[in-house]
Amino acid sequence: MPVFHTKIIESILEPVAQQVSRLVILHEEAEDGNAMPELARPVQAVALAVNNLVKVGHETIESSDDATLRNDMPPALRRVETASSQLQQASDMLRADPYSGPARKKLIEGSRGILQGTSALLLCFDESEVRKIVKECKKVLDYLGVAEVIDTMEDLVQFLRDISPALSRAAREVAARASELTHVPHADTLARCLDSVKQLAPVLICAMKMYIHTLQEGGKGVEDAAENRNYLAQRMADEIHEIIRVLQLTSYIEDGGE
Amino acid sequence: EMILSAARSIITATSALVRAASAAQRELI
Repeated sequence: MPVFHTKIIESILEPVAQQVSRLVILHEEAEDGNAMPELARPVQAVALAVNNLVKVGHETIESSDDATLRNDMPPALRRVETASSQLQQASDMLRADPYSGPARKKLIEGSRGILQGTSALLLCFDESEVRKIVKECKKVLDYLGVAEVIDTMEDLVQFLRDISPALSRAAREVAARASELTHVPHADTLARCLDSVKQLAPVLICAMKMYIHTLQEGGKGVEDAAENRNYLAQRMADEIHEIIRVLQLTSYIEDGGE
Repeated sequence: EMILSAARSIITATSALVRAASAAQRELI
C-alpha cells in the first residue's frame, strides 16, 4: 500500500488504492472467475472524469509560471489518458468474452494506471504548492540577510515593515502545511522550527535596536551588540533553512527514516 | 482547487468501476 504524504492526497487516493489491491487479490484467487459484468458505463464515467482532469490539468499548466510543474504535469496526464484507454479496451474485450483473462489483466493495469497517474499528478501539483511556500520562506531569508547593515532607527522601521508581512505569510503557510502532513515527525519539525522563528523574531529586533543605540551612544560595546544581533539572525536563518529542507521531503525514506 | 476536485472525480469513478469488477469475483470466493 503506498504511503501518501499529505492528508488531502491520502483522502483522495487511499480508498481506491485499497480497492485496486483487493481487485488484484480477487482476480488471483478467482483465476477462471465468474463472468465479468458489463463495465461500459463505469468505464465511460472514468473516461469523462479523465477528460475533465486533462482539461483542468492543461489549464493549470498554461496558467502556471512554475517551470517544473509545466514540465512534470504533462507525462502524468498522459499516464492517466493511457490508463483510461486500457480500461476502454478491457471493457470492449470483456463484452466479447466476459471470461477473458487478458481483459481482466488490462482492467487491473488500467485501474492501477489511473491510480499511479493521478498520484503523480497530485504529487506534481503538491510539489508546486511547496515551492510557493519555499519562495515565501526565502523572502524572509533575504530580509534577514540585510539585518547586519541596519544602523539607524529609520532603517530598522523600514526593515520591520518589510519583514513582518513576509514572516506572517511564511508562518501561516508553514503552519497550514504542517497540519496537512501525514508523517508526524515532519509535521513536528515544522511546528518546532516555526515556534523558534516566532520566538527569535522579537528578540532579534531588540538586538538590532540595542546595536543601533550602542552605535549612537559612542560605540562602546558595539562589537558585542553586533555579534549578538548576527547570532540571532543566523539562528533564525538556520531554523528557516530547516523548514525549507523538511518542506521538500515528500517521502519518509528521504529523511533516512522508516 | 479545480485539479483536486477533478482528481477526486476520477478516483470516485474508478472506485465504482473497481467495485463493479470485484463484485462478480467476490461471489466465487
